[in-house]
Amino acid sequence: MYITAVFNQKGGVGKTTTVHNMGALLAAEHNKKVLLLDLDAQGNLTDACGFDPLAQSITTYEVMAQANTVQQAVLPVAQNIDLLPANINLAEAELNFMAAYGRENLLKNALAHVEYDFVLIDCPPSLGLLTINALTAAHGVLIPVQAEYHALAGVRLVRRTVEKVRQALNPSLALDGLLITLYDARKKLHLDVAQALHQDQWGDALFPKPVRTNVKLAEAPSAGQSILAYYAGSNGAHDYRDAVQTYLHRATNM
Amino acid sequence: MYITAVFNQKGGVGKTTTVHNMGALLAAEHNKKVLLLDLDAQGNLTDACGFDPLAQSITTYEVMAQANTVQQAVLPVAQNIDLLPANINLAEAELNFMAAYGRENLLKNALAHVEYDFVLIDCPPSLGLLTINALTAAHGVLIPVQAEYHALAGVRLVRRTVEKVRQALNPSLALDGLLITLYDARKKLHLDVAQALHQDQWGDALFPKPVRTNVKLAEAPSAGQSILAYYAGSNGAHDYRDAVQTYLHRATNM
Ligand SMILES: Nc1ncnc2c1ncn2[C@@H]1O[C@H](COP(=O)(O)OP(=O)(O)OP(=O)(O)O)[C@@H](O)[C@H]1O
Ligand SMILES: Nc1ncnc2c1ncn2[C@@H]1O[C@H](COP(=O)(O)OP(=O)(O)OP(=O)(O)O)[C@@H](O)[C@H]1O
Ligand SMILES: [Mg+2]
Ligand SMILES: [Mg+2]
Repeated sequence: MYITAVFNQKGGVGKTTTVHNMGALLAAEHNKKVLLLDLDAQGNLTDACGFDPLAQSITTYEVMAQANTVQQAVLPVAQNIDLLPANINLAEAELNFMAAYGRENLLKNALAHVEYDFVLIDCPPSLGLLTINALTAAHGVLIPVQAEYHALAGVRLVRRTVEKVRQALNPSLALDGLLITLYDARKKLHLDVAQALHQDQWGDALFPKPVRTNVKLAEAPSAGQSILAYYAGSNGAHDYRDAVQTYLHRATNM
Repeated sequence: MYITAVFNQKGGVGKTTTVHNMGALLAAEHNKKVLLLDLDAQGNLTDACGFDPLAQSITTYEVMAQANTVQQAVLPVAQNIDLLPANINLAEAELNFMAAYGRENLLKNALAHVEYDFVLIDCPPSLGLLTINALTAAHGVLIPVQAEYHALAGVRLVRRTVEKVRQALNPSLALDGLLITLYDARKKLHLDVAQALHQDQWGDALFPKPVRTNVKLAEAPSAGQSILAYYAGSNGAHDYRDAVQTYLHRATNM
């Protein structure tokens, strides 16, 4: 089983979109058994998969609190794909788990006995305890980056957090890569920032191709579908297909 | 003095862009004395104003910790505009202030003796202690919203947080309004979501005009400038000028 935390504290860079669509492709086109894990109190991933976050009584929160197991909480999304849902209850996690024994390992322990080929964790846009749990449980971290001004400072902040987790909690945390999202090659800003990202210390970890901006990716969640179900022939599906190829190659060679 | 918290836990919706540009316009075109307050450990607002977050030794963190006053920390941005900078130190705030006496009032107390016409607080994309401090210190809350699928669930979550703060910490917290950002009227998704937002319980609080997507707004931070200094004739400047008109009318009639 390979666990990836999809993380960037910068908001709105396509974390949820990446987890949802890479997960769908891993299951449908590579026959992998996938767990999509919603770790954001917004519950956007749960919502995008077609479920009402507020209607869920067992979520990631209850699993981390050891009140329930992953198996008791998961919802079937499609063939080979389960979802561990989240909702606003998760917002209490920072406060309630702060003093717990092994507070950074709660998620890792909860995932210890599950059996999937891949677990993709959708992190919230923050540097708090939930994100630390994801980075401690994960084998690798995948960083969606929008090619706009704050991207470079954002990647430096991610690197600082990853290095702190490697030192204190998870020495073998790998870098699955940086994936440029929402890319529009007609914008000089995007070309310039993409070039600057290549010069970054983690420039070699960039996925060879960006995910282009494609309104179909933004529409699919309103139908509760992945891009594969919503419009398989779109640029969005094509670009995430390429990303999954790169991801599989890297994750299986770690 | 009127304090506004610019807040939405959804990431990447234009919080920082809104604070920076509305602040610049209030100062330059309405002759108001403005404090821009960076409350995000990312330090994007500090960066966008042309300062290096990591080079700042006195930030919002030290002010909330009562080690320094606002006056000791502020940086001059332009005529009539000061910045209270932030950097990664703020990420320790959740942990370090959790057990402090009056932990929700730290920011309110820090702002008690400052003299500006307006204070605009750039909130992080989260529901934690920093955001609660902003909502407790504020007279009103301004909610940037991107007209995409997760907007409606996002606004419901914002409302839940605002109501909790009104009940427990700040009964007179007003709603300065909802401002649609990154708007592209050519996208049916944006038209549909904007219409749905009008039907929302807070639909009447929508600013009459959205801020259109305009690449100049995304470029200006790389020059360390507001849209006014970078390209005053752009759609971005025009749209934020309209927004400031609405904001001033509402804030002064509260
Ligand atoms: N390649 C793309 N093309 C067009 N729209 C996209 C693309 N990727 C994401 N989006 C849209 O951009 C918005 C932000 O994406 P998303 O919600 O996945 O980001 P996030 O990083 O998970 O945000 P948050 O930080 O709030 O968790 C959403 O409305 C989404 O539908
Ligand atoms: N109207 C607009 N047109 C074009 N680009 C915009 C507009 N508003 C914001 N942007 C760009 O979109 C990105 C997100 O905006 P911004 O960083 O202000 O959002 P935020 O809500 O502060 O994000 P976070 O949740 O990470 O704090 C930035 O790259 C910004 O430059
Ligand atoms: Mg998300
Ligand atoms: Mg911001």
